[in-house]
Amino acid sequence: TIPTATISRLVTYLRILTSLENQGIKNTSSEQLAEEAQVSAFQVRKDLAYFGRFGTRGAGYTVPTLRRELRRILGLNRPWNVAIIGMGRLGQAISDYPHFEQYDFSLKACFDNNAKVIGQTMSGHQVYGMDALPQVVKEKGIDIGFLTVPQAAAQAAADALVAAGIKGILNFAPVVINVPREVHVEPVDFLAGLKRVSFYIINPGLK
Amino acid sequence: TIPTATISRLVTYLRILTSLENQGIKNTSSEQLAEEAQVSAFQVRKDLAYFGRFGTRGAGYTVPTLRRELRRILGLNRPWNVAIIGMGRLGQAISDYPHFEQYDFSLKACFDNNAKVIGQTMSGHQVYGMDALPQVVKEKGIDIGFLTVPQAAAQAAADALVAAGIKGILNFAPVVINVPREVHVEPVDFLAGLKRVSFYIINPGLK
Ligand SMILES: NC(=O)c1ccc[n+]([C@@H]2O[C@H](COP(=O)([O-])OP(=O)(O)OC[C@H]3O[C@@H](n4cnc5c(N)ncnc54)[C@H](O)[C@@H]3O)[C@@H](O)[C@H]2O)c1
Ligand SMILES: NC(=O)c1ccc[n+]([C@@H]2O[C@H](COP(=O)([O-])OP(=O)(O)OC[C@H]3O[C@@H](n4cnc5c(N)ncnc54)[C@H](O)[C@@H]3O)[C@@H](O)[C@H]2O)c1
Repeated sequence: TIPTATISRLVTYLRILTSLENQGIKNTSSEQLAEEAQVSAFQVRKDLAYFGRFGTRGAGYTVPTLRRELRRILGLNRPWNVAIIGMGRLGQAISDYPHFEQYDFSLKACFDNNAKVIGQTMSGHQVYGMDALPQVVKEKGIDIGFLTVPQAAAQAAADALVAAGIKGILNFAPVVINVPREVHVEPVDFLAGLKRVSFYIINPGLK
Repeated sequence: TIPTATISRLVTYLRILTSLENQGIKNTSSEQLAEEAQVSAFQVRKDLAYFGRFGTRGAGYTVPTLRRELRRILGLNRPWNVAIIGMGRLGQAISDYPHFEQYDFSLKACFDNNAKVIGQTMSGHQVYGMDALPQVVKEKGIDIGFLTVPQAAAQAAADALVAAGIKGILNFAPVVINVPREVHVEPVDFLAGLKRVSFYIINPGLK
């Protein structure tokens, strides 16, 4: 199995390669990627080695080629269809957030179970009721669900997503949800960054 | 300087130690921490070495002691006062989120610049106008501001936080903000985890 940390670093290398490509830079090296990613060149080579041979010994990597490879490995070379479950405050804020179009994640549908919310138009989408979930997931080819319902509703909403055939869940609710092995769940918590803020306030010299 | 990745791993080690302590487990080792954190034992020892000598060679670490040390290093052994700037949908969702009390981060005040929102009570807090920011930051000892205003307003709101004496900013707006060196800014992007979801959907065997 590949450590989660490796995949997070691959996402970082991809971000760096995208920036290099945007600047018209054709070549890079494990040293340059390492410096930008704040890791060792050894770590960069070790991470890439999980997935194949890239670049040429002594000559580094071709930026567009490595970028294309990483996008393929990370599943970012194809569009992904997402749905938001729970169109309360967080769900609405996420539906308007400009960044997820950046990597071909496209919002296809929004769901809620509150009669006051269902049928409303939010971020250009009409909100469906939960009974429409299986049909809409199938018709629109939804791959990933964003779970932004209250804590007490999270497991039931996750069960509905799994039954509808969803492949992955981004779980914003502050509770662990149980799903079958073949469904991938990623928990989301903004507080990891908050602890980095307190660290740097205490240790300003270490920035 | 200490790489951000090291600090993120320290946060992970602390989470593991907290869990061990809750289970009444008195001792651990770099190997056990490494396994739970999905890194090498060498990485664990290297990370801790930045901050001092912990544990005894051959005998591992005492869980409560190492946990206390990490809390101190991460600035989590003291209460932190936070304020939310921008009480729209994301700001309101964050103000209700149950987890940030867990590590002594306590919400002390909420601000907005919309007359319809100012004066309303949200999550037990009355929303202040931005003109009250310097006084409230001083009186309530606010250390950290959560920036949850629209993209176009982010720099101006950050300037107001800096002028009011804030030490750190958790920036949710999708734009880089400029602040003096002594103020720490941590950007937040819920969607970093989304790319891990797509990776594991493409590569289920690698979980
Ligand atoms: N991960 C994070 O960092 C973070 C930050 C803030 C909030 N949260 C969490 O996000 C969630 C949403 O927060 P919020 O403030 O937007 O809540 P909210 O109450 O404003 O919205 C919840 C919405 O979910 C709907 N809902 C409830 N049960 C449902 C079900 N079974 N199926 C479909 N829809 C359902 C409600 O009708 C409502 O519209 C909460 O669990 C909260 O703890 C997470
Ligand atoms: N980091 C992430 O992952 C993520 C996810 C979703 C949304 N966002 C971002 O969070 C921000 C808020 O999103 P939202 O959907 O809650 O927006 P919103 O429009 O619902 O709320 C914004 C609030 O900020 C207030 N405001 C505007 N200018 C202000 C100023 N100068 N000072 C004080 N208050 C001010 C408004 O009156 C409003 O109440 C946006 O920048 C959005 O892009 C980030």
